[in-house]
Amino acid sequence: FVLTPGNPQWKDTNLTYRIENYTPDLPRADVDHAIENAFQLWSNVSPLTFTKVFEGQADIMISFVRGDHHDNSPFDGPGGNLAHAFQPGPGIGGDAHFDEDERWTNNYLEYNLYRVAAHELGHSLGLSHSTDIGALMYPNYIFSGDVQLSQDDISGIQAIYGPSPNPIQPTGPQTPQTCDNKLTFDAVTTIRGEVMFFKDRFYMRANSFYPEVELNFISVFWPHLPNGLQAAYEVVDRDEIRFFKGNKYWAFQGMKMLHGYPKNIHRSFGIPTTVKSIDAAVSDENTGKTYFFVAKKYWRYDEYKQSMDAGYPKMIADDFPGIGNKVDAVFQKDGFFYFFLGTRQYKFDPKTKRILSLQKANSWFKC
Amino acid sequence: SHSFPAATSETQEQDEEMVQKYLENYYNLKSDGKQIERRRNSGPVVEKLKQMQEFFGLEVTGKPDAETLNKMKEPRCGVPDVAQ
Repeated sequence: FVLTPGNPQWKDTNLTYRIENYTPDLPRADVDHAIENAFQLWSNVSPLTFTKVFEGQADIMISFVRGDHHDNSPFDGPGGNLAHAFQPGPGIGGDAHFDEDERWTNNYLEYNLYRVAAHELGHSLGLSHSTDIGALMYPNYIFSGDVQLSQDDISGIQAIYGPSPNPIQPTGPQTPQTCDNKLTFDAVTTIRGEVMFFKDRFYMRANSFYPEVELNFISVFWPHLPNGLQAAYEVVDRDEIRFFKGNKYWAFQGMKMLHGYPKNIHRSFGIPTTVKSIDAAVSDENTGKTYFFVAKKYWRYDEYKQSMDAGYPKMIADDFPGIGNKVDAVFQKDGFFYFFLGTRQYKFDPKTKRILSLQKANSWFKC
Repeated sequence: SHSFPAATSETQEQDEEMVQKYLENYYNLKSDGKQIERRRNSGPVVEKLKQMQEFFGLEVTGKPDAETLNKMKEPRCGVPDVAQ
């Protein structure tokens, strides 16, 4: 996080705000709600309180304007610059302006007013932009389905105003660090020749032609998917990706969700209803056999016959010696299986049933 | 490269103008009104590009590569990323 240079802050933490005008894009009540919720995010984690006033000058004046609106920072029409806000101070200090040339929404369509307002009010309180892509104070617009302060945002506002009076200090989600030695994954899969790693709300991908590891919200590609996926695999010859969470799974071709999803894993694959969720899954491109790993056991499903093979479940230890129990994730590349257990990654040869190497989970990120 | 239309000089110029405007708006590049082509590899522009690439975790090349241009085209907050 970054505090605004000069560390401007409100001396009195009981602040007032006023919505000077309303966008025609949304019902007034929705605008009121979005702004109120945005203030609530910040008051929940700090000593700050916000009271709405309906006339006169408030500390934070909120308005919808377009083009040059005489604050020396003209807007630029649709897209690009969505909104801005001024650091704490008298007069225009703290005020937030939203570009009326944008379409303001209360859902995942661009641009979600609640999401943008939560960011702008961070500026009104003394925060600048954060380099943490998972933070609300990240400069670029990303709507990941839910609007929540990350730990980075909370640490920032508390650096200015101190902790919340709440006896239980609120915390927020942390963004994975690709070169963190302790990095583990929820799921890993190939996707059209690439390898994608999943953790909490994020995906990570590394490729040979760009040195930096790409990390972004899963919702950038698949807005319908929940956070905290548990397993994922690719059926290469059908160009299909399947994501698993709990007893549901979703199927996509590229970014397009296939019709009728999510579906139930018990009905679709014949996995016993005693299984509440899948730990990891991989489909062997050479045999069309898909392996579902659950605790110490695994099932094998035939993608061609579209039925579970007989004689399963079996113990993982019997057919994948050395892999042990509770697999976090697994994917196949060049005929080998890569198993992820915590921070460890095993390269396994399914033909010889031998472990060929042991690496750090994030070894693909060339740290 | 045959799969992508080679960037026309016009596209290139548009991109260069976008880069300049972006760096003026968000990275405190002083706009001296000079034509863009004389500035493309000037010290300040390269420096500000590196600052932006660093901020967004991109490869720090000082050049407006595809990743950098894509990032600049994303909708965003109008408040600068660096102190004015």
